[in-house]
Order: sequence, then C-alpha cells, then structure tokens
Amino acid sequence: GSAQKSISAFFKAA
Amino acid sequence: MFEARLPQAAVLKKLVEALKELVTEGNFDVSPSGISLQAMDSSHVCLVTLQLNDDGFEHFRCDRNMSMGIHFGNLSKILKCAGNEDTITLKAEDNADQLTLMFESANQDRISDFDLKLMSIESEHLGIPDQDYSAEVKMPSAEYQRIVRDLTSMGDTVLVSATKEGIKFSTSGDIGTANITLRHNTTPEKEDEQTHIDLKEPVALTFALRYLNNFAKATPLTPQVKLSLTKDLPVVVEYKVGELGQVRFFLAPKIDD
Repeated sequence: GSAQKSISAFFKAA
Repeated sequence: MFEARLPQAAVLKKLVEALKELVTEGNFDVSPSGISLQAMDSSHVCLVTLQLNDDGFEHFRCDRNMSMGIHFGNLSKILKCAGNEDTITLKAEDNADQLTLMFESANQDRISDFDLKLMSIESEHLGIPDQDYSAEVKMPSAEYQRIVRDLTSMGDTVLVSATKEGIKFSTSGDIGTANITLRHNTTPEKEDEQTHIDLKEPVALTFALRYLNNFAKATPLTPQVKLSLTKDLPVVVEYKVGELGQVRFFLAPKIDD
C-alpha cells in the first residue's frame, strides 16, 4: 500500500 | 496604513473561491512588496501559497508589515457583494482588527464598503526551497480540470507519469481502470491551448485525486496551469494571476510503505 505523507514532512519550518 | 486597489474585483473573487474550501482561514501577510499567503489544509496534506505583487495593483501602499488573519468563507461572502467589474480597494490601519473592502462600480455611481473582522491565526511558516523539477508541464487549465474530474469517477488516487511520450494520468477502482495521456502539442495557434512538456528525466508519482480536483477550482483564474514534478517530492500546481502574481498548490505524494 501507499501512505499519504504530510506536507510538512517535505518543507521545514522557516 | 495599508491600501491596495485592483481595477477588477473579479480577480480577487476568483482567488478566494479557489482557496476557500481547501483552507478555511489564513494570514494575508502584507508588506511593501505585496500580499502573500501560506496556508495548509486541515489535514496538512497540501499547502497553498499566494503571491500578489505590489506592482500588479493599480495602487499599493503598505507602511508597515502586517499579518491579517482572514476567514476565507467570510471574505467570500463579502466579495459576492462586489460586481465583477467593480474596482476594489482593500484598506486597513496599522494594527487594525478589521479589513475594509470598498467596491466602486465602473461609472462610479455606486460605492459600498464592508468591514471584515480579522482573526488572530497562529500559523507555522514553511520554507519552500527553489528547486529544479524532473518534469514541468504546462497545459490548458480546463484540460487539467477535466482530467482530474473524469478520473475521480474511477478511482481515489492517480499515478502521474511524465515520459518523453507525454504526461499520463492513471487510476483504478472498483469498476475498472483509466488512463489519459496528453502529448506535447504546440500545434494550436493560441498559446493558451498548447501543451508543453519540459522533461529532464522521467518521473512517476501518486497523488490523492480529491486534492488535485480541489486545486482545479482555480481554473477560472487563467487558461493555463503548470504542473512541476520530481520523484518523492510534492507536486506543484501553479496558476498565474495575470501580471499580479500566482497561486501555487503543493500536494504531498503518496509513498509506498
């Protein structure tokens, strides 16, 4: 199966 | 003091319609260079960014950077009271708790103003790195809208693959499977109707169709949309807003676990 990643897993807090 | 004037309310109306279901609220960050917004949907799967540049406005003044917390459903209610051809002016005093929207009809015989209460919204600001994408695809926004809508009737997720053959959207569900391929096509005389595929390397990613469908609410803004894809990274779905700026939707891929 495939898991839905969270968008904040890709972009760090600025 | 903040003041920004747009000759056509329709642009702002369409922008808010494009956002309001995905992000219920967010901060309009105003600075002398324009208005920007960054907001995540409630499930934190996608991110919306909006940039409206100061020089795209008929008049733009911002003496002091401000963050204006806006409930987009409420802003939408107010914007429904503006005519498409009305001139619209946004105004706020420094540290104000309300945003004034003034609408003037084209022949200036009707002037209305609405005050929207601002909210205090805590929001995490994410840094989005500049990045080279494996594939960048520009296509008619109506075509994108149709593809994601049609595939939604078949499945929940879509595999988007870009190769030198074109960009292919594939889904499957209980009733069967579907594949739609768009080829690079610069034949139409109107540039808006062309499809451009700029491929550095083949790439394939899986996304939830529900979100891709939601992004298509921005279709009325502009005749073209750009999709940017790189392996294991969020897709960027970008709609330009004339000379004013752009709205970008970032959607996290589904990754095999």
